[in-house]
Amino acid sequence: VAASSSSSMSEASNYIPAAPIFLPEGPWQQIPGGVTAAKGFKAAGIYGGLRAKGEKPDLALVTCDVDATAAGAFTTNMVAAAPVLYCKNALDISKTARAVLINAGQANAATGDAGYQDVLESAGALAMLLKLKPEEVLIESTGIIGQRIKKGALLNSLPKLVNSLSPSIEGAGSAAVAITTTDLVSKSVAVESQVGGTNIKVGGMAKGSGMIHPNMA
Amino acid sequence: TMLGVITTDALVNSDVWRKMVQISVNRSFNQITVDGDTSTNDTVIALASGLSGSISISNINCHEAMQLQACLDAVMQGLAKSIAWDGEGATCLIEVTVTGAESEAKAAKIARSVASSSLVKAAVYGRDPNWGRIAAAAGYAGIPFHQNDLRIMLGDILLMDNGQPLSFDRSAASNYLRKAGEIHGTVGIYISVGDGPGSGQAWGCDLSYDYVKINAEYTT
Repeated sequence: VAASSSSSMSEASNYIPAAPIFLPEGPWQQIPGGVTAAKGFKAAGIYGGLRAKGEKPDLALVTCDVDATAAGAFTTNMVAAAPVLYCKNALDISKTARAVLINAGQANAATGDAGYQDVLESAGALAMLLKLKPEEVLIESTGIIGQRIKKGALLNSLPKLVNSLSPSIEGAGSAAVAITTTDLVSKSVAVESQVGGTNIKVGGMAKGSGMIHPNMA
Repeated sequence: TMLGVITTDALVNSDVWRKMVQISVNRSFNQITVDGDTSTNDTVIALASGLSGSISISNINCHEAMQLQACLDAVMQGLAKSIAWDGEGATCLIEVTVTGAESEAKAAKIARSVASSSLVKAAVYGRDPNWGRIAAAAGYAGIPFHQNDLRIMLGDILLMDNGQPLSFDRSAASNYLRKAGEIHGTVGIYISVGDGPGSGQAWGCDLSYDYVKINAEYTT
């Protein structure tokens, strides 16, 4: 199973090309890996049947082996999506988090209480699978405004998603592809540097191509 | 919509980490624009595992915090620029650098005003070195400056100085834009508004017909 999941990870991570990354100059060097470069992190991206069209991976997960100090910045748009409201609440409750689940295809915005319940149910199901507290699971969604997530497909995909988790470069790459919508390229980068004489790594992934004028706080 | 997940194995306490992440977001994702529309879903989540074994950072003004902040800024700016580079229909990334403002925040606001201007974006797509639109967008950013201090460069071509347009090699300036478009490269717009200490950057992309086509068909 491990062999097949790593080949599907590498397939997923190459589904679309990677963006050129314009890193500023500084006392760091770029290393491969994205969100899995730093110690303790795993990631995965699979096709969960969430997209309206095509079979590009559309469900991603990033986990930490330990309680990670957590921070968030969120849109200040008054019409905030359900996952935004949920994450703000979760970060008010807990200073740490262990997982970020991201779906692409539906924004789960302007979906009212039902949309919020979908987020709670998704976070709860993943927390149970990973043996975590629900507020240690954070959620991001992107896609069509007004549409609820395809909850059945998402919940059914969670076991496969969890089994696909990997600390590898492909794990990070597949997650970076799975979070995209109209992006033509995936965005993922990591650097290694020193803090107080100790080697540390900082990595990340992002998506975005249209409806882009962030004012996050 | 933009989404991001940032990870590090540095050891940092929650209050400091949350301040750092907001500072980096303000220097990166909050400084990009493709179409001026702020999404309902924009989110960045940042997790610090502490597994690197580094000392615990509990004061945002210590040297170690500044080292981590610099790395965080770099990763978020790298990702933010790749989002602007991949703007729908874009043929080039636009990087606006403003110097000489009273503060970083004021310089950043002017920079994003220019990067957001549909007229500037259309001029870049049209390979038109339109200094007037750049000057106007800097002027309506809501940040006071003496217009006679305004200096504008496109790449290394000086278009405006002391608030006045200069005669410049128009075809060279237009070729600079054309070349950037051909390789999906970067157009640099450099603006000085005085001699203050504040500098800031913003990133956007040119406005092409494809943007309209893509968004006329991508219905909600």
